[in-house]
Amino acid sequence: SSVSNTTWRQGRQMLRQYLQEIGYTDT
Amino acid sequence: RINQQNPSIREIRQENRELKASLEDHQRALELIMHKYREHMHHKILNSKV
Amino acid sequence: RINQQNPSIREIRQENRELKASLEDHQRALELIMHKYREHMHHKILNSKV
Repeated sequence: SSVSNTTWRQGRQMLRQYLQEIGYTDT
Repeated sequence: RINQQNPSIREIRQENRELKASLEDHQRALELIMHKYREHMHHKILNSKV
Repeated sequence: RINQQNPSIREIRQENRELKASLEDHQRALELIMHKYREHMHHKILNSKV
């Protein structure tokens, strides 16, 4: 699987960024 | 061998839990984003009608 | 005991692979949706300027 350990853990960081971008401040 | 194996079981189990938690976060984020997206589309339709 | 333990390791490893694959799908879906969303917002800003 190409999702090495670190990338899927960075996924959460991406979520936070996306949610803030569309206007959800409470992560 | 059993002891050698055990830490790996613990690690795999730990990763398993983290993966499941992360998947839940992704599903919740997807719902939130889709909700926001529908809201925007709804406004857009309303405005275009006005 | 080792044999008894083994299948569980294999199963957990298998589940981990599936979880990672599913997480990857979610991340790709989120990227697509965010891209669409940004495009949509961009148009909205352009239209409001027009």
